[in-house]
Amino acid sequence: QPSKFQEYDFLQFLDLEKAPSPRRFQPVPRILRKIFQAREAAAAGGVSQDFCYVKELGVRGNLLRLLPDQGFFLNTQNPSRDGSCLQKYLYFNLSAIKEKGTLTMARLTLDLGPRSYYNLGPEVEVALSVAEGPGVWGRSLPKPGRRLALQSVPGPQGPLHFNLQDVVKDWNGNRLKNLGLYLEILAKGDRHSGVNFQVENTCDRLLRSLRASLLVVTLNPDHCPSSSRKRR
Amino acid sequence: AAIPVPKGSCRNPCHRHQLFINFRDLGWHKWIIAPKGFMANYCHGDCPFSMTTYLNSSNYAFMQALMHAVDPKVPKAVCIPTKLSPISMLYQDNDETVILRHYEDMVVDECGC
Repeated sequence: QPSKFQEYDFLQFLDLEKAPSPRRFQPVPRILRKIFQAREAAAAGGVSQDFCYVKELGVRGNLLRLLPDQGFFLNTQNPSRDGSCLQKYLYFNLSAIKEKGTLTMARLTLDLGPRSYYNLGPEVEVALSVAEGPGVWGRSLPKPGRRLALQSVPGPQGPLHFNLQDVVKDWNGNRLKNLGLYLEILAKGDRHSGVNFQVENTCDRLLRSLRASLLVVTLNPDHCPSSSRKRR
Repeated sequence: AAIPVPKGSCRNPCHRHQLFINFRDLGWHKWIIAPKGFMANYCHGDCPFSMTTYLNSSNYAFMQALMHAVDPKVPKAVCIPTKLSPISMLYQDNDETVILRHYEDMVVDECGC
């Protein structure tokens, strides 16, 4: 058993103030598991690797974080006539990103649920905005601010990815700016028949299966010298 | 005037000693998802003059061993890692964030003088 003193040193080395004590293990995101296993296989095969480049994502970086969404649904009423299914406030706690380094990727993933459900479902439109207003800490509910992305999918086919590098860089520069995101999803059924069964069905499933996460990749210059030359 | 090679081979030549740290022994398996531990190998052993002429030793070690043989006040050549490899760690922090982090030069693969 290491002494507390040694443990502290080792945790410092890992850039951790103290040993985390998570209440429950999050499921390991597929992308991280895939990268980890590829690295382990290459190391076992004695293949030399550049640990400062994440080839699965095509970016440089030596630290990948997958932050879970800590927001909440704003309303879950039955779809309105314009097919609006749900509005959700998304919030990612960036305060954990303490170490110095360059942010090389910030990718929002919206997992709209398993493919099989929606083969014949109505088209779905996803509108993503920066949230405005006092946000989750104030009394009034957040409202949609600047639009970041609007994407239609012919019935959600698995995860949707949105590049939020500029937004997250901005938030990283000034944590007070991080008021979260405003997500609205519409199911576009047949206009003439109003809100039909399929739209309600799609909305109901979206409410149950929607998962949002933010993948952040940072590059620490101390651990990853800019030139590819090995340190002497 | 070649230095006579000492009688008998070196008893404890410089080499890699394997040491596996199991995170469960440290109680860290509660937040480190993978790997289950890591190879904290280390280098230890003597670097007499006779050894510095082979075993992936540096020219510098050869010269230092030569100088030590002539003047024992000059310290012997030392046993150090000559090949290192990185590791990745998959762990979870207190914010339920899953983190994959790579650490360069963490595992000793080879040692030399």
